[in-house]
Amino acid sequence: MFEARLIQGSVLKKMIDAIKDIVTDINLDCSSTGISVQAMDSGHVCLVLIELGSDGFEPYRCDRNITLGLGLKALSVVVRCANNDDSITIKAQEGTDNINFVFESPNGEKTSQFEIKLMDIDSEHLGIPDTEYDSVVKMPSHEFQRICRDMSQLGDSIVVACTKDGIQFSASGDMGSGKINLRQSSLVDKEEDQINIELNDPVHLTFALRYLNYFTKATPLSPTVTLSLKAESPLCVTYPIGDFGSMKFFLAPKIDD
Amino acid sequence: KNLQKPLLLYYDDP
Repeated sequence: MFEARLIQGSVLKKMIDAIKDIVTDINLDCSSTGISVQAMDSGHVCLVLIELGSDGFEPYRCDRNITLGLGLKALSVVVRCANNDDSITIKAQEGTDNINFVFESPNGEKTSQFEIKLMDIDSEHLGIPDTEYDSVVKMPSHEFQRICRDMSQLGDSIVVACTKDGIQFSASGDMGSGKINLRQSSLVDKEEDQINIELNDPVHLTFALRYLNYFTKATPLSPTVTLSLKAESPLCVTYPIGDFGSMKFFLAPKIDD
Repeated sequence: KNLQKPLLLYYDDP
């Protein structure tokens, strides 16, 4: 038996909105410690990794490790039927090919139940090692979203460069070019407005803006985002989910032919 | 500058 109740059901809605343009099907890998999802886009250049600890759910019950394969289209349709302040309970019995969703309003007056057929999804799992990044930049998530949106008006690619002077985003195309510099903030009122730059080594990488714009669909999940960069390695974009989980996106850099 | 290698070339398939 698997059962997990998320008090803030809107978090699930936001998670699905954040990935539905990148992947079509997902496997929920459920264990006693929590739920994880790993999925790649069809081009195999970006990967989504969601990790949700069991402590984010009340109750959480997972008697035996179970993998639940779901089509995001169906999931998206069902979850859209929940109100933002509803709790969402996910239930699956062993040996059945359905997953159940129960939505409950805060006062308990309205409950809704939905069922989705499970799918057999062939997914490749990649082992992502703990990486020592050259630079780790934490910034407001809306700021990162804005930069990606603005830069995609100029070109298809964005160059991200971290030096001791800060982080620079640049793009160029037929129309012209643009550069945006961010420096580490000194004094800010709110921690979530802070720009924090950890620099071990200067780093300079190019990425496809199309994917970064997909990743920023996760902005409603968190006020902050972390960019982890390493030379000649995939970028890792992390959105924390409350204090119990995270959504990470990995993207291969563009390289010289 | 348009090549992106698939992630499989960066990370192992365990």
